Amino acid sequence: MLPVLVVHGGAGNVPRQRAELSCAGVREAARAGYALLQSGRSAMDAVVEAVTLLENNPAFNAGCGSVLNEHGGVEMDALVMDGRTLASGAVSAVRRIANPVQLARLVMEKTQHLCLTAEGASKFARAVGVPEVPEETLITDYARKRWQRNLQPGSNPVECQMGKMG
Amino acid sequence: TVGAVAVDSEGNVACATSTGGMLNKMEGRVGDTPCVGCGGYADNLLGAVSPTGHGEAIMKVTLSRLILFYMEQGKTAADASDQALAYMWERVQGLAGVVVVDPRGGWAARFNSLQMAWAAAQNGQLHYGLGKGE
Repeated sequence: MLPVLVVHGGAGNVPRQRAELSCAGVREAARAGYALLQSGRSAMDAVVEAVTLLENNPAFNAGCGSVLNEHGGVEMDALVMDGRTLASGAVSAVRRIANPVQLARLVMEKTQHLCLTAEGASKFARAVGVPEVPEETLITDYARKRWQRNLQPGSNPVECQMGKMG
Repeated sequence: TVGAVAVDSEGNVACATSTGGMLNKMEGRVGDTPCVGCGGYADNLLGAVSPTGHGEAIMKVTLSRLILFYMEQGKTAADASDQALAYMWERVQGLAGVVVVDPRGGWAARFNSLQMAWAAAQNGQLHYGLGKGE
């Protein structure tokens, strides 16, 4: 069996000035996750490690660098799934968490549920010792500029983010 | 959105996906990411998928599970991904991308959007790309 790890940093329209940052970020995440696989760690460990690095990288729209909602806030979603047992954990509309993917894994491992949302997810995070972070630490200048641009009348946020048919 | 899929040395598969969502979304909007079968799926018998793209479109076709359904029918990870993305485009004009592994270590990174940053590591080699054909 040859271990393998594949990552993505989001589909859509990557501006030229961010292309190299994006490529460097996915390479770094793939290397880190693959190193865990080579050391005998599980596929679950590897995917959570890779996604954690991507969440911490402001070049991507997850964790630090998340896009903003209509009110300029950050609400994040994450999911993990283990193919051995079909166990799964998720969080939705969670705020002030640096690494939602790690919180999703804790939902899988420490609850009988598949998904916790919004304030309930925050309460669970506090209960299991996951620290809250100031929302400002998750917001980049780039995300704020895109949010402001898409507040204009006639803007198309979906097309702005996804581009047109490839 | 970011995501990863993996097969470990024991043949176990897993997926993870994380996102800030869509630009300027309504407060409380939840997309495909936390939904099993939409924002990811992993089954040792079939493979694992992590998608990215227009969440509402991904949810309408349960994209991750659809890809594994096509793989269950015998298609490769790449062919199953292309077929599912084509179906999503035909039915709901959705743009998305996916990373996929099968339990034997086969993998694919496919998208119908303009671009998707991706990287794959296997057998000591690193592959990566951004645009079509890379």
